[in-house]
Amino acid sequence: PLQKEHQCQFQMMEAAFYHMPHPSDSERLRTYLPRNPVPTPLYYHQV
Amino acid sequence: FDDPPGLLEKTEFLLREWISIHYSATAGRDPTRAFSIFVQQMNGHGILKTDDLITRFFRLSTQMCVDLCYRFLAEPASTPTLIRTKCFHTLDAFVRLIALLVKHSGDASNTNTKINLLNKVLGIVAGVLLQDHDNRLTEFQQLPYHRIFIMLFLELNTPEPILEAINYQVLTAFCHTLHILRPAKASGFAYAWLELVSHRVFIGRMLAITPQQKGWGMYAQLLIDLFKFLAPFLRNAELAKPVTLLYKGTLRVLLVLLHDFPEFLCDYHYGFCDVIPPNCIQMRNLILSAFPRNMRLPDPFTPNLKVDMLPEIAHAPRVLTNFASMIQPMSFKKDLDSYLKARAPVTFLSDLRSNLQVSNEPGMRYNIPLMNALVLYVGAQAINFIRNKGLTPNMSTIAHSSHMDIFQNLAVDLDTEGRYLFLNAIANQLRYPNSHTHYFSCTLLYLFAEANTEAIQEQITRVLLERLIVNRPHPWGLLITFIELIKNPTYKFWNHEFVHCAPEIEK
Amino acid sequence: MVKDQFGMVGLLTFIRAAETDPNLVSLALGQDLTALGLNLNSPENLYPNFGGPWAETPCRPQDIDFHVPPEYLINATIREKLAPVKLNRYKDDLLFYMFYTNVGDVLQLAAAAELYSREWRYHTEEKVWITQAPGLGAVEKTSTYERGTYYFFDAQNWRKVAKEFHLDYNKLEGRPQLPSILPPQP
Repeated sequence: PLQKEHQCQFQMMEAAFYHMPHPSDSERLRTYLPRNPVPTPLYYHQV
Repeated sequence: FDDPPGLLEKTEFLLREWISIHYSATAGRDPTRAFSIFVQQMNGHGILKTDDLITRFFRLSTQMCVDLCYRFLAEPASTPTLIRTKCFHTLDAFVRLIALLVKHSGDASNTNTKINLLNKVLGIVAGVLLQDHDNRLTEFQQLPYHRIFIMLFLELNTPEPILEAINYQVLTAFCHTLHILRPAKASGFAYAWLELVSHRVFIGRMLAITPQQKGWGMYAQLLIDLFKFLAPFLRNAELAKPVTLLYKGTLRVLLVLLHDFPEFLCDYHYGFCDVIPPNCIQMRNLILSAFPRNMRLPDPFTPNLKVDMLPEIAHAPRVLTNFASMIQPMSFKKDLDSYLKARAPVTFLSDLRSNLQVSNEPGMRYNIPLMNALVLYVGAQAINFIRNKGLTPNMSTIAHSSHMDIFQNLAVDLDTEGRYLFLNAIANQLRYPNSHTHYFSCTLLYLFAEANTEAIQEQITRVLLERLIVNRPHPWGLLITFIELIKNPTYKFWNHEFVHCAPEIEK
Repeated sequence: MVKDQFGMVGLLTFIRAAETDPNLVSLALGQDLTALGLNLNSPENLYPNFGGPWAETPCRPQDIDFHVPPEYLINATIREKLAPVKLNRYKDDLLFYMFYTNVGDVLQLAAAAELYSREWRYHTEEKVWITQAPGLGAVEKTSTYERGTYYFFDAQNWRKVAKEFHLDYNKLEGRPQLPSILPPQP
């Protein structure tokens, strides 16, 4: 069974789960061509 | 506390001043000149006069940057891209100021000033994060801190002579900070923390570029921090989505390490398996499957593979954890050594189980790290003992020794939970061809052959089988042991009822 | 046989439970580690373009910041002086470059839309862009398909190549739709 401390840890992790880091958080700000991730059709190249 | 009057206003003024300088055209052309002008302004306001004032300046600045981000994050109808652009506009300037102060403080030869300042700033940011984490609880946001740490790390790892000269201390400072902010301490920062630890530049610096593998030990400690945090959630098997995401992210990082730095996983496998829960089979297999890149593994399915003829089989693997020191208390270690040497005191065997048992709570009855350390220590001693007699470990030379007394006693005397953990400790040594893999493979087969109850044989089979039915990768030593067990008629494996207890098992 | 969870029955119970409870699978039977977006057979090291623990794909070239002299960086102050990105002013090969290097980004869609407006069509199975080859029209045309020689853009050799195609109209992508709310340029 999860101890109390683990339940608190889980709550904090769960909250963070809803605002995950973006890939651009680790990249220099690109003022000219910023990353704008959008879902593209699966039949387009994904890599 | 006790900030001198007016310091907050001065700090805010200077921070605004720096941001406009940072984005000005002159800074674009000549960053160092712009910086030196600003340092004079800081001096003019007496900020650099004492250590205490510098500390207060950085704490207040960090606080201001963080508060600004929370305000942007709270703005309604703003897109993540826009929020980030606004936050990073300020944070990146603040980071640049820190990086320039670290680079240019003290004179070029005196690196201590630089490193002391870096440790101070990292400690301040970590302190602000932990306080924020404890105050805001589930409203805590990792974004500002993640940005400060990663951009500062990247700035301080640009290939410039001044920075290359202090790179190892920079890495050490970041590892200390990440250990302070380990997921068990700042669970709301766990995802950002893993991003930082697994960032391509961080991995490159810690595991590839830093000479003599000097970063390996620190990196291993960070992974152990991660496994320790995940353990209670993974032990529950029912993974909630936030845990699944972190677990899957961990698998990705381990796959990169397995592919690029298998020797790192080989060297630290023991410490990792000590903290990974026993039911986390695939992740443990991934670590145990690592083998040195210059080694060619013979196909485990080669008919009549003569394992003891392989050249590497006689070499002891590097185990960088001091597992002998983990056998506590000292009195127990003393009795152990005395029993190994002279098979006395005889009570050592009958007391063994009570030394290993820590509670009566099902699933938590045994001291797993002690069990693991005992098994590896006794095994390593056994190999030396056999070698010193000019022999090599095999099914006959490992028998009838004080070492095997201990293993057989554990197999017979422990309850099913204890025996499961004991057999796991042995199976954790079945890796690439080396003397430990060979000895423990023989030991497992010997325990199977000499078992006085079928339960022992059933649990040996269980421990091996659960490691084999998971998706790849599978450690080489595990495969050759199981193949020997099911193919060699000596073990009469297929005669046992537990092999036919269900179609899936038999298959 | 051993009655508790530490024997064969314990393992069997877990295996059977995992068949119905997907949350259990990740630990009981593990997952296919080759499906996590890492090329585990790559002869090169993976870490230099590792996209991070949550990334399904490696970093793209433009995601990796290399250390360049500060003058090379587009300073925010000259940002306004640079011409805005206008795809209809670029030649086809730049559009193809943007399409192939900005996977999963609005730029890929924007490049696709501009190519479409220049009478290129994306074949959703062949996964290539195709256009009429002047003077080499269709030799056969029906309401559902046409056959003949067309140009396709060969991204490996980065040039237009003439080739025979049997074009099912329903395999040609319609006009690419750009997302309604284009995130505002910062």
